[in-house]
Amino acid sequence: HSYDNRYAGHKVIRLIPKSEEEALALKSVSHQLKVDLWQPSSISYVSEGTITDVRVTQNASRTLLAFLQKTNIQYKVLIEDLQKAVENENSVHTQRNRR
Amino acid sequence: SLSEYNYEVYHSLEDIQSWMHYLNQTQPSLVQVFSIGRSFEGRPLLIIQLGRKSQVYKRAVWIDCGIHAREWIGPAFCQWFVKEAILTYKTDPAMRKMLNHLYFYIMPVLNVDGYHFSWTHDRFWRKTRSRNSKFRCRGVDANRNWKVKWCDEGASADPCDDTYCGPFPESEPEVKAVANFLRKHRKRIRAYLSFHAYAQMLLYPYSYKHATIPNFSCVEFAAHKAVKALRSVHGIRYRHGPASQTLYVSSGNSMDWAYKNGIPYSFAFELRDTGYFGFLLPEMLIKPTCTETMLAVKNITMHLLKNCP
Repeated sequence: HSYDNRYAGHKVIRLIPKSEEEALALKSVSHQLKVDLWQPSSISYVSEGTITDVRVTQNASRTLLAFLQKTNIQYKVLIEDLQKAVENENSVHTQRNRR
Repeated sequence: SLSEYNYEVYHSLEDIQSWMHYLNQTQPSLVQVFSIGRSFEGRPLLIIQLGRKSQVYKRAVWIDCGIHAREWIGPAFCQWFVKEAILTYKTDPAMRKMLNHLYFYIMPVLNVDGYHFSWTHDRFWRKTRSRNSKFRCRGVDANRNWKVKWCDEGASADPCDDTYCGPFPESEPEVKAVANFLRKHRKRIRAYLSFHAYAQMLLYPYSYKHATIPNFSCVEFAAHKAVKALRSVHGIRYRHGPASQTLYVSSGNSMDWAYKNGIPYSFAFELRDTGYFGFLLPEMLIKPTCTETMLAVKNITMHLLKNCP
């Protein structure tokens, strides 16, 4: 596995806060869960309507998804299995070369 | 040969630098590769001067890729651009005109340490790999480290943040080396193009404030034509406009710095996609992404040569 399988269970989730209250809640939970922000580049940019993509570990994803469902914040799982996506990025030829 | 190198896969830093040295040896009439310094970890910072060699004064266009380590489609495009330019020099009148009248200074990987780290350890690393004994976290955001409203809105003073601006402007040797080169050649360099991912946007200054640049009409028209040309290839839509409005306000970035330092036409591309793959754009999408972007870059360059003061 690429990168020693370190991305197994990781997900990339898209969040779109519908209000400033939701944005504040997202900022707080993102900080707590130490998400990797894919876009925007800084959590300070997140406000109402901001398309926010975060990468979370397996454990963090359970907590985050539960939080989003509880607070009814709109979300979509962009990448369900990040390890698979990392491996699919490269062709078989490139993977062989990397190994 | 030039055509045997695979431009439709992502390459390690070592491969990219070997390819550059190979070009230097085999394409002497159009290519000269040189180093502008060393990275924090001691790697050479290599630039390709691309264009017909001439004793006559020539204006130039600067292109850099790989400021952010995990945005691999950037370096892939820089390599594609060089390949296309060389291969079509004799057959494409527009390319021939560009390479005869201009030099392109292309830096396929600006953040060499970060790119290598993302290749070998952490695919989603963004920053440089500099270390400061005072802090437990490594790296500086190489696109927040330029001296233009440094460490203001959109940048962080926390070394552990991904948008860390650094201990002072141009603290990163990579940023310092490029800044020095651009300062030295700023009278010749007419355009600055920087390649990032992902958002599908073509941006121009300002990023650090909400204001209109003095040469707005020429820049906006160039951007408008470029995204129209880009869309004509595969139907992919790019938004365009001032970075502060189209994306968000961020201070200390290279595009604003280049503009402030006298390079009149400064752009940043955010390449494919818009989030389906994000940073993990599959290799099979390298060709369509680079083909459409190539047309946009040619369009901008030709427009600036012909229509802008």
